[in-house]
Amino acid sequence: MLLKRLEIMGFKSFADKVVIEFGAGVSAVVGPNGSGKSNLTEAVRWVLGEGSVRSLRGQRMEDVIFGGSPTRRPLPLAEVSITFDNSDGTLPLAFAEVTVTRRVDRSGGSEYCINRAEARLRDVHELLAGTGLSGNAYAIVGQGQVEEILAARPAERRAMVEEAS
Amino acid sequence: MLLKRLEIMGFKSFADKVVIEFGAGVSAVVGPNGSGKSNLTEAVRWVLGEGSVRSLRGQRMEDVIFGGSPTRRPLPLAEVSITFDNSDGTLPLAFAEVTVTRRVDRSGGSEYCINRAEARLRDVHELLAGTGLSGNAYAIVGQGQVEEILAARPAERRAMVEEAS
Amino acid sequence: LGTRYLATLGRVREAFAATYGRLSGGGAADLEPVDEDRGSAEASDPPSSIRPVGGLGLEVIVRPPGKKPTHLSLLSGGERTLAAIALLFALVQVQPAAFCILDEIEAALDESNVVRCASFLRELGSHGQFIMVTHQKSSMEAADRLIGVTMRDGVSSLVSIRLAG
Amino acid sequence: LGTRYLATLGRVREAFAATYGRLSGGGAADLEPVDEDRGSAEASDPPSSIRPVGGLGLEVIVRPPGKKPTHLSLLSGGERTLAAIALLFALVQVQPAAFCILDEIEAALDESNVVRCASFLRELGSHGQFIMVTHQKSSMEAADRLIGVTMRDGVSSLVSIRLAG
Ligand SMILES: Nc1ncnc2c1ncn2[C@@H]1O[C@H](COP(=O)(O)OP(=O)(O)OP(=O)(O)O)[C@@H](O)[C@H]1O
Ligand SMILES: Nc1ncnc2c1ncn2[C@@H]1O[C@H](COP(=O)(O)OP(=O)(O)OP(=O)(O)O)[C@@H](O)[C@H]1O
Ligand SMILES: [Mg+2]
Ligand SMILES: [Mg+2]
Repeated sequence: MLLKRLEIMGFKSFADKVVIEFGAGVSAVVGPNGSGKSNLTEAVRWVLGEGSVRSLRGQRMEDVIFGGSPTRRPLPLAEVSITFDNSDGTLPLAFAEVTVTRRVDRSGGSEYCINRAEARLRDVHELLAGTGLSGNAYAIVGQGQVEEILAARPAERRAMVEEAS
Repeated sequence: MLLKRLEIMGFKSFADKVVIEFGAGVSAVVGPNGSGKSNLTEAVRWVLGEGSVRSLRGQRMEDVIFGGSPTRRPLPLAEVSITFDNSDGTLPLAFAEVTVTRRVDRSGGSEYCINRAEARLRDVHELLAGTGLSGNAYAIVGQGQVEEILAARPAERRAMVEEAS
Repeated sequence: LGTRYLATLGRVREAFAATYGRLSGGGAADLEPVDEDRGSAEASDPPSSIRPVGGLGLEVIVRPPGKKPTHLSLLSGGERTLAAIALLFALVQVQPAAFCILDEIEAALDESNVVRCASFLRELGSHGQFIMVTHQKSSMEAADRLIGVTMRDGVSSLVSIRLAG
Repeated sequence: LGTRYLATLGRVREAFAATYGRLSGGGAADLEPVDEDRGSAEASDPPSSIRPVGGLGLEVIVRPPGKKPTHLSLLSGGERTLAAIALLFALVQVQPAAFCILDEIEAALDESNVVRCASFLRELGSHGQFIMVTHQKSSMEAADRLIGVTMRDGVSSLVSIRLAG
């Protein structure tokens, strides 16, 4: 399974729609302080079902919606789509391409789609089970968080190894 | 008042005596990871009366004594001396040069000297009162601690401003 | 609340705004008195950084250039560090401490912010003494001298350093 | 305690030792099962990083080259980050996640350690997909592609980037 593409619209500082194509190997995200690099990685976390607002540096879930700037009005909703190449069948779906979408507006909770069909959060979690991307995955290390793996309690580290089993 | 010199012997990784001369302006301490730069700054904190072992990354005060290496035996004690140029009379002592020394061995607590005369910790604190170097001084920022000033509660920030008054 | 504290607070707010404006290239910053009954104007659920503790405290408000005033928690790592450094430098300008120790405070900054902080620090160095631990070349170039630390077989020692190229 | 977990634990310990040995230039590292009754062999007052929580946990033991095995808390910032990265890379090697996101994990590393981590990551990139946010030039040079992020008037967008010189 390969991460193909990320589409971000209205999420945090991405007021205008942005499409990022990822290739194989190592992609380096670069830019000045405050340009939006961590927002980009948080968009990935968010579309995969991140439930903790604090881990996204917000106080309410609506904090992830573009809140405006001196030259732009706030937006009513945020939407992120992540597309995987599933030609090796890693994901339990009979599609060569799988797209997960999450949308939130200022009034309500989040809505999810898998390949444009409405889905629930638990469907997304079930889809991703075993990919190392759900729950307390070691595979996503946030800014300032690299030493967390050392601060973890021994039992949490054992859980990581079990996750890797 | 100017910081003139720091002498470190047996403190953490400084098994051999080291004498550092500081000049006016900005001195940059440089070297590879793990070489001893933060240990050097902790030696300053320690000789000025730092009481918290945890803030020195240790678990017991004897953790600041050189604990040995594959080629060196552990040392029995640690001693640090800091010398100030007091020709402007900032420190309430009738000396042009003031040296504060702290020593600890593996059995007991710390001993202090001011210009080679035995002193108590409170004498050191009284000496440094008003220099911005005692207590919760904003003037010493440890590794990874720069954002603490933002995380501080509003009342703590007010205390910092009061300290600056 | 003493008149002396209020006078100092005024000078700190002024220095904070001026310093942050220079370090950020045009941003705005302020300290706002807050009390227990009235939380921050910007958030109904203040995080720990603005939870007043007994009486009047001080809240940090920052507006990076080109953006609207933002809750500290939503700022990027580099933006938060820059605000913290500006506040630190403001306190140092209003009431210089005998000397100031800074251990790797620019770790989160991009190159242009490192350069601005280093040149600002260089100016502060003409009125006070600073010891900064750093891995950044630009910070080393702005220093008045380099103190090299090296380790061999678990023992630290000093080396004299010249900056390459 | 499943045989599958023990088999995985064996592979993670092996990968951790090998990876840390390479990243640190000759150091040693291991994971040690600890239980509630018996604390760490190295400290009678374990800090939170080795407080077992119910049943068998895993403690991290690290010995940088030329030093004796040291309690994690006494290691330098860069040494801790290097150990954490080695453990992370070990988990990724044993059970690759679909992709891995790393947000500024090398902030505490000196130049030579950044280079070693970047080249190791480059090798991992031939078997898996990595997205790394970075300000370090050496990390950019080791990447397969650069994704540039820029901000204007509070709105983020992508830019194509070429590495200078
Ligand atoms: N909901 C939102 N609406 C508008 N802007 C937002 C929103 N949430 C965050 N931002 C802005 O995004 C910026 C932070 O972006 P981000 O954390 O991605 O920066 P970064 O590129 O990772 O920087 P650094 O290198 O300092 O870590 C902040 O300036 C913040 O004001
Ligand atoms: N009591 C002690 N005896 C011997 N060595 C010690 C002692 N305490 C700490 N050390 C060693 O000192 C080293 C850490 O030094 P220090 O934290 O000063 O590094 P640093 O130069 O600041 O590195 P970095 O750039 O990674 O922050 C560790 O390797 C640790 O093992
Ligand atoms: Mg960031
Ligand atoms: Mg250090």
